[in-house]
Amino acid sequence: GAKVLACPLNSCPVSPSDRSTQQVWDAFSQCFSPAVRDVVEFSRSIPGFHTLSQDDQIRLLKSGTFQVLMVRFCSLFDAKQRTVTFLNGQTYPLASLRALGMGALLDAMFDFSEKLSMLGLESDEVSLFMAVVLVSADRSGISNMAAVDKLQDDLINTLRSLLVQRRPNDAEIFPKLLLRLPDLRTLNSLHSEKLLSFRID
Amino acid sequence: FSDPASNLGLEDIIRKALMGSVDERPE
Repeated sequence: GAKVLACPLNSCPVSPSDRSTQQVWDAFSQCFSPAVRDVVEFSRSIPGFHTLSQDDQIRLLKSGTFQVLMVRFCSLFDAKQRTVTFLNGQTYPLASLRALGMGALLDAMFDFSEKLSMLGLESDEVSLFMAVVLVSADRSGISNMAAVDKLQDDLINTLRSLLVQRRPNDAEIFPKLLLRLPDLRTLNSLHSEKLLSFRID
Repeated sequence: FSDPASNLGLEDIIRKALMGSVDERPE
C-alpha cells in the first residue's frame, strides 16, 4: 500500500502505507510549490518576458516549468555514481528507484543530465539556456505568437553570441545545446505520463 | 485529471506567484 512519488523534489520516494493518497499529494505539493515559484521568479529576470501578456506568461510557464526545473536540477543526477540526490539531501541508487517503476523516465533524465553537463556551461549560460527553454515550450493557447517568436529569436541570438564570444574555437557547442531542446520535450512527455498515472482517489 | 499541469495545480501556483509579484511592486 506504500505510495511512490519518486521525484527528486519530493522529500522521500516512498510514503508510508498508512498515509492517504491525498496526504501524500499534499506533502509533495509542499515540496514542489517552492520550486515552481522559483521558476516564476526566474521568468521575471528574462529580458522581455514581462512584455508578454500575463496569460501568455502563464501558458508558457505551465508548459515549460518542468523543463526549466530539469535543467536547473541536472546536478541531482550523478551519471558516474548512478545515483539521484533528492532535494532533502538523501541520495538513492538508480537501481532502487528503477525498482519503484521509474526506469524509463530516470534513464532519460540521466542521459539528458550527462549530455548537458558535458558541455561545461557557466551559470549565466545555463540561465540563458533556461530562458530559451521556457520560451520554446509548447505554445498551445498562446494569444500573441509573434511576440513569443520574437522573444525566442532574441534569446537564442543572445545565447549564440555569448557562446561564440567565449568559445570561438568551439563551433559545436551551440548546435549541441539546441539539440537538448527536443530531448527536454521528450522528457516532458514522459514526465507527464508519470504524473497522470498518479491519481488521487 | 486529463492534464498534468492541472493535476499539479500548477496554474494556480504560477498565477499566485505572478500576481503576488505585481502586488508587491511599489506604486
